[in-house]
Amino acid sequence: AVHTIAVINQKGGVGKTTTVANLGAALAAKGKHVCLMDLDPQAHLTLTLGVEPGDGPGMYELLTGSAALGDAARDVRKNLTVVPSSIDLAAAEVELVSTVGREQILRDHLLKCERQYDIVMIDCPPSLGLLTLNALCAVQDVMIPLQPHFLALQGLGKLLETVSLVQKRINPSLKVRGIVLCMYETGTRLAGEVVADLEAFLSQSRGTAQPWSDARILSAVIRRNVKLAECPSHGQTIFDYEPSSNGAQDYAALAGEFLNIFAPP
Amino acid sequence: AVHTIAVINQKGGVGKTTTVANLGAALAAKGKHVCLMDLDPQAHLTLTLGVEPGDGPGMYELLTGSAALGDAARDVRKNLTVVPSSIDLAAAEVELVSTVGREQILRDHLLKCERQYDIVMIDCPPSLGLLTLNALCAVQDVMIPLQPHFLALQGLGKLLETVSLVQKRINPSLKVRGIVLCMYETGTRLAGEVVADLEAFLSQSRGTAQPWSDARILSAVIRRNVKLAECPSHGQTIFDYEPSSNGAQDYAALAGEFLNIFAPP
Ligand SMILES: Nc1ncnc2c1ncn2[C@@H]1O[C@H](COP(=O)(O)OP(=O)(O)OP(=O)(O)O)[C@@H](O)[C@H]1O
Ligand SMILES: Nc1ncnc2c1ncn2[C@@H]1O[C@H](COP(=O)(O)OP(=O)(O)OP(=O)(O)O)[C@@H](O)[C@H]1O
Ligand SMILES: [Mg+2]
Ligand SMILES: [Mg+2]
Repeated sequence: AVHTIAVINQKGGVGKTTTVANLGAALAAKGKHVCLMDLDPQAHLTLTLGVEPGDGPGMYELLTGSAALGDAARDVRKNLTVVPSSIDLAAAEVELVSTVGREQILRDHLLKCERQYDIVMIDCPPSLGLLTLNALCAVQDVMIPLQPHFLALQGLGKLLETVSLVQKRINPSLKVRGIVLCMYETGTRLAGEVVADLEAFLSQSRGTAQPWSDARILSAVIRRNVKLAECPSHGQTIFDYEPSSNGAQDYAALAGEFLNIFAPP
Repeated sequence: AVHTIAVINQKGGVGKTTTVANLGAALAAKGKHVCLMDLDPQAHLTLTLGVEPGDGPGMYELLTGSAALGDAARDVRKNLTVVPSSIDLAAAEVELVSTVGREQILRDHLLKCERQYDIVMIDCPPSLGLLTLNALCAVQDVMIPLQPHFLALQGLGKLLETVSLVQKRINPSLKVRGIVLCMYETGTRLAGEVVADLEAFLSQSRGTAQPWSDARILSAVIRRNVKLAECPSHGQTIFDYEPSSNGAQDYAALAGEFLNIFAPP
């Protein structure tokens, strides 16, 4: 069965896109059939994978019903497909406001794609608006990239509140399974303190009915590595660009752990 | 006369708040009377300066007309005042939509504060919505913090488009005077390439009627320094927390150049 994951954080610049692109590539390299969806009108995932935003049907056409998943999905690597974004997607957020069943549109597409993919991962924009809502209604699981900085936990509370609302009212099987620490500065007191606070927060929810009651902080962290910031300008993943870098090692390690947590055999 | 500056970038996590807090503190230390305004419902500037969001009148009351600047401004250091934010400000963005003269509200407050302050700096949220629009209508100058990463320039284009619209239709004297490079990773090829692209872009606008035709990249860059990420958790500026750090040095240098560009004698 296909495993569907929304990668979410309303805070900007915390590593969502970098994670979807490079974790996706690492999973494809392990032989999984992976479909990545760019739900951000900024189309950074699209650009990172070397696709021209707006060039042919993509996420916008999918959400407005003028294309099927088969038309909108592009092969970008062996085992790796992307449904690209474009600036039109910003309009979709407005156009969809008064559409009946508006949160379910993406869900219906995912339910039809069972035969093709092992993993579908959705890169969300930095907001809790209608696009992100569509992702939360459509998937089984949530993964949250988090930068271990002081104010990151404040944003997390608001995010979990939104997940809880969607889980209670629209998508009962929704679960937050993991938090991945991105842009991690090893050896700094700050990272250690934020992680300790996060662990304390999560342990308080164990055994409750909250959709994050089983959420784990993945032990594979993604360290700061300028190579990860360089490869998008070449339309490359870290594995194309600099396979021996810390960035490549970290995302390869993350892929292994990800499979155990999000797609157990 | 008071100099009014909006600090803007719709991209998240690029250093807006860190710059407003620490540049503000550096200017206050130089003897300027500085008022910082927190226009972000996330209230990170408020928290960074050790003020409790929502505790007493603040930005929300200012925008909805239930408080004057004198009531909403708090002294936080010698020569340094903050108008705090709170989560109510998110509601203001919706409430103000149908208010006549909605973009002018902040402008009217600033026009009345001439006697008190040398510099008023507004910390904007990561969006180009009604709150940011209020800031753009209210100030004379714009400063743009930018992280020298590949996709930063793409967001800049969209931001300048918005500044241009406001300048043409509502605020003819609006000017983008400076871009400050934040989270700068010295010695990386990436930073050098992005700065070269940015310089090429800006040189094309010299002598045009665009509001950024005189914009400069400030030579004082703010290097990555974990101390800058640590001090907010203590409600401290970098000058309180670690005055000998690179972060403190960089913001002190920025303050000197800032005065030449934004508040020349
Ligand atoms: N581990 C890392 N080391 C260094 N740079 C990184 C790392 N992860 C991401 N970056 C860079 O930081 C910036 C922000 O990352 P990214 O775009 O993945 O965040 P995001 O959460 O998707 O942002 P947005 O909210 O705008 O969608 C990008 O320029 C990216 O290349
Ligand atoms: N030069 C720097 N070195 C290290 N960390 C930094 C630096 N500047 C900012 N930070 C940290 O990076 C994070 C983002 O910075 P900041 O909050 O100032 O960005 P912002 O643009 O205001 O974000 P937002 O869009 O959410 O308002 C914060 O945790 C901050 O402490
Ligand atoms: Mg992104
Ligand atoms: Mg901010």
